[in-house]
Amino acid sequence: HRSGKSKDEL
Amino acid sequence: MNIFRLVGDLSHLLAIIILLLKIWKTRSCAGISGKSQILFAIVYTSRYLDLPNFVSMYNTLMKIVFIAASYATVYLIYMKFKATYDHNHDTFRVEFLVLPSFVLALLINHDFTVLEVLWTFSIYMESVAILPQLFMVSKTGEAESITSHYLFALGSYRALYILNWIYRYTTEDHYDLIAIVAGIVQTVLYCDFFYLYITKVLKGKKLQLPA
Repeated sequence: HRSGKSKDEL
Repeated sequence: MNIFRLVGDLSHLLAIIILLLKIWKTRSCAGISGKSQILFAIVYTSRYLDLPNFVSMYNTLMKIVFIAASYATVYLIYMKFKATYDHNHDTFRVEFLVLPSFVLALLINHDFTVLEVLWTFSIYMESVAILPQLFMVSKTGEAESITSHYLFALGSYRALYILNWIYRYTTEDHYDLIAIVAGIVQTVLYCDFFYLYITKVLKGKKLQLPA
């Protein structure tokens, strides 16, 4: 599983 | 982009528009917490500092709308319709939300850089930014129907994001623990209100708390 920020989300 | 994300974003946008229209049409910000609105302006400002990093037209446009609308709302409450601002009931101590959110962002983040810490701060800050507004409703014991619709749309948005995160975890194998935990906290804070909204406002009654 990749953890981290979803840059496309608002 | 999945359906939960899209409906969540639209719900968020709807909430912001409802609030702006309510204040503009009634020429009054009675029952609205200016403190919560200042916190939201801080949230969008610190989160969207990454605006120069282009993701998509949709992303850029929404970020600009959220920032602009939050400042417009603060302007209407504290300048244009200042006389109607109910500051006697807007007494939540916001430093108890801002400072812990900031300290927590310094301690728990994805990356210890200025942009990342500010982004994380905005996530923590957003999860509790509605508290002055909910405090105000509980203090006055009531909320206008339009204010209830605003709160319902705003609360639904993060609940829909949780569904989006579950969907992304199963389809893309991707998750962001910081956003998920804060999003759950944020949604839980609205539960009491959701209950009142469904049992009262949707049945045509005013949102009034028992004396």
